[in-house]
Amino acid sequence: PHSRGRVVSDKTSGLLVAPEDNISELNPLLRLPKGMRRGYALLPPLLKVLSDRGPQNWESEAPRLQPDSRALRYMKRLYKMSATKEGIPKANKSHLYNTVRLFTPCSECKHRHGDLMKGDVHSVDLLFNLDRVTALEHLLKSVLLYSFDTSVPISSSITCMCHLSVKEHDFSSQVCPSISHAIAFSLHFEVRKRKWVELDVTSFLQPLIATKRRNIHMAVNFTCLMGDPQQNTKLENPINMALVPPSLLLYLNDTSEQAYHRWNSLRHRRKNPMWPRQRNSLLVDPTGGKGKENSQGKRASRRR
Amino acid sequence: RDENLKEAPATPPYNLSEYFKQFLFPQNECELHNFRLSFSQLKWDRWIIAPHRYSPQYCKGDCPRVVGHRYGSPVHTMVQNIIYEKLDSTVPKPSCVPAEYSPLSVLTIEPDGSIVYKEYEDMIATKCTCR
Repeated sequence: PHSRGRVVSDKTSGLLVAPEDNISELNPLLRLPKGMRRGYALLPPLLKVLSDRGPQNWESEAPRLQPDSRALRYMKRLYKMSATKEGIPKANKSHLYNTVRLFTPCSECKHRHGDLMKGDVHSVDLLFNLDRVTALEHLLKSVLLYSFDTSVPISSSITCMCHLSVKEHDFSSQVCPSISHAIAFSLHFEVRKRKWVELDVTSFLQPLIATKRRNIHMAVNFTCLMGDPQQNTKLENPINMALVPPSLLLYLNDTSEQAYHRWNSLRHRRKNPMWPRQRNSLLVDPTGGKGKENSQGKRASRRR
Repeated sequence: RDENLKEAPATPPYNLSEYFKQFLFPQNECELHNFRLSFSQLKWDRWIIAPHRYSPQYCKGDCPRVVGHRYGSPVHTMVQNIIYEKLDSTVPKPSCVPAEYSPLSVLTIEPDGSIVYKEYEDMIATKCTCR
């Protein structure tokens, strides 16, 4: 099909839709009834690859940007937690999301501020490009993902103050972007073996992502000290650690037909008495975190 | 059936159960077949990070003339068989197709270097039917 006629991508859903005028050239099998064609997905995203990338032009494809190895490691771990060895989404996971996207800040920014990362006060400028998020992917949760290097002693108690601000590009003045809104919070955590810290910035980024903003420009000031104010230990000797600029993690619910809708299959199970009943409460954490659902899940499994 | 038995004296008695089984379980009937591929075979492993293996399975086999509840086929399937046999043989017989699927989680690298975990619907055939 890619040799016959030009196919355009549908901006709203990001999927391929053949233009009206040469629909007649498409293979009759691929043509949808007239009423359904407008803005509707002809092919699911994975199959879109089949139509874009036939074996003969695989070699000619433009090289992909390689992701950061830490980010890759984090996503592989998330995959193992969310899917079985055969690649099937884990049934007992009550998470609402069916899509998770990890963005690393654009390389120019990283490069420009690389040397700022040493010392105890970290100020970093982050620009995330969210072009890949489609119109049918709805935000459930957004997290800034920090990874520490090995110089920080394990199981040390660290308190960090984080000042986050979003920058708006005011095109009238080319000199510098203005700050639209800012947030400051303090974060206490124990550095564990895994050396990842997730900063939940959902409420902070929600208005931006809801307005389908494609570029998110943030400034993050990060100061970390050893100790835990709640344990009345004195905050002392700021930590001199190298912080890799954080990645942005978006937990999304894709409402397109090709995406797996856990609730549909659960409803289907409920209709079909052959399948064991499962009690799921809609009030669970979108990422399936600990909480009362788990104990319910356990009770249900025990009863089963 | 008695003639058949008579005709097959050469079958040694000890695999009689095998002999009878072919009548209980018809051969080549519609059923789910295993099929397993790895994305490296398709040279897709550059951008599909997980899973390494994917078992889509497939359905193959003959559809019996009278499709009963065994396949969960709708009544229309029998009607189609009657149309094929009695009215118009250009109308195809019912086909052996997947009836149920399970989803698949895929971890991919996007062209811009971002990483996406997505759960896709209906990616693995788990049950077959005739319709």
